[in-house]
Amino acid sequence: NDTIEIGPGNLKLSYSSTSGQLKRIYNSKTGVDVPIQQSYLWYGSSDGGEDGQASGAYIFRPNGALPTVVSRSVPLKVIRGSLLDEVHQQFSPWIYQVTRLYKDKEHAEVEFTIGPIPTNDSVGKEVITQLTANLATDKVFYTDSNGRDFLKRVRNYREDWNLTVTQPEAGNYYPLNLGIFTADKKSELSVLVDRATGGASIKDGELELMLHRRLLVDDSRGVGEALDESVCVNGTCEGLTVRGNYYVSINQLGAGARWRRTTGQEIYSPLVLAFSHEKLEDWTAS
Amino acid sequence: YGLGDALGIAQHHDAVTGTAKQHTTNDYAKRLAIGASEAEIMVNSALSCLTKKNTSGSQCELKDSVFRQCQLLNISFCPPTEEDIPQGKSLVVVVYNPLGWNRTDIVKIPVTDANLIVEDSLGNSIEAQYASLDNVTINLRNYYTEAYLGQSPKEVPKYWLHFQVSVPPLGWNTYFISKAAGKGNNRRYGYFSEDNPQ
Repeated sequence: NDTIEIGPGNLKLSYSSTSGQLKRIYNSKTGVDVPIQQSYLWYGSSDGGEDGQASGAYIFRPNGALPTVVSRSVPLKVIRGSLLDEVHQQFSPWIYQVTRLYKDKEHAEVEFTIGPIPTNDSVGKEVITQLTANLATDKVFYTDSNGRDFLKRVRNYREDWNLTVTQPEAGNYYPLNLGIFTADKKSELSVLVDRATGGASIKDGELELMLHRRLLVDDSRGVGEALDESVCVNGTCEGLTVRGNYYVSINQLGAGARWRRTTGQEIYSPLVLAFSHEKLEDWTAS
Repeated sequence: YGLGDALGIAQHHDAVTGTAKQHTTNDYAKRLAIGASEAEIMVNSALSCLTKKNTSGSQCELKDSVFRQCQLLNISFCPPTEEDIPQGKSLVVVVYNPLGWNRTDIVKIPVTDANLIVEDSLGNSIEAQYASLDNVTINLRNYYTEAYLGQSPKEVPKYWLHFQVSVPPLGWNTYFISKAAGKGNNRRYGYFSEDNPQ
């Protein structure tokens, strides 16, 4: 009774009605059932005080502190319909999320709206979303290579040289153009993105995406300006707000590749909508 | 020229990664937007030629387009869907599929009225679902249209209208949205999403 289940089709998401946290993803067609949590956190950016290298436009370098959890409990607003169900969640005054499950789709669409990132505490922030599943992934995850093959990544390890890890988070981040996934002996957890971003698996069973950054210090690598973009109305400026989507799927081991390829193409080449007000009889309809 | 500029910028490492000063990034964004709107004009013209009755491709003038697109649909800014539908006409939505396989998808457009009928090209009623616009989207729409278009919004759309479309490979399909005959008919044609009591 403390669970809210959404999803008009095969894919179901269960949320805790007390904390509002995602608890589980279940696909009734494939039988894949993954306990999972999703949250937003931010890394405090290094200002260069520790070793002279600040986080900036070129370089991601957290200040060494653990990432701050934005909210441990979040109110839910559930909207149900015959075509889709939606869960609206305001994680903080500057993080809003809508999760959508469609009737005939076997993945969850997550729309994030992040910003303006507050910096009045004089800390630059690099905002991530984390998906934490109970998969025994043994340090292994996969990221695409410029939208092409998914390459195997092993945390704190490089196949062709002896890696000494000096940056436990940044040293394990990889560029994503298409997505990231991880797997254990039974199931796969995949995430596809609608934009180039950074992704990592810092703990077993966990995937994270870097979604927005607002920094106060230049990293001295050439740009000569802190990554502190803003937009102005009538002379008053505020930090940027980003809005985008990522897509989450669970599959039996080995079955996720088909979803990643087809859905990846559909994200990259969405349906084109064109509008007019002409009369019906003037159209060759299809 | 605009599209050429945009393609050049889209391949420049500073523009791709965001490692430019803000005034330079602003300039890149402006040129990318100019390129995108030129591409949109071309696509609109091509769609007009494809969809106009009694016109073969060779006779069609590419400059004559009756279509508009919405680059800011994600923040619910889409003037063609918000304008009053003239008497005897519909809002025509042409959906083009650039991929080589059949696609069935749910599209959503912002509307001011929750008493609409969606029909396919054969005149069949299509199931629709309305959802109220959330405040975050409305605020984003107001702020960013003011900042980038210098345009204070007139009537803000109240709802998202969702409906299912089916489009053949590398082809298109047309959907017609019109006002329902009487008031209160929306439940016949569309399901109005409601909040979960919890």
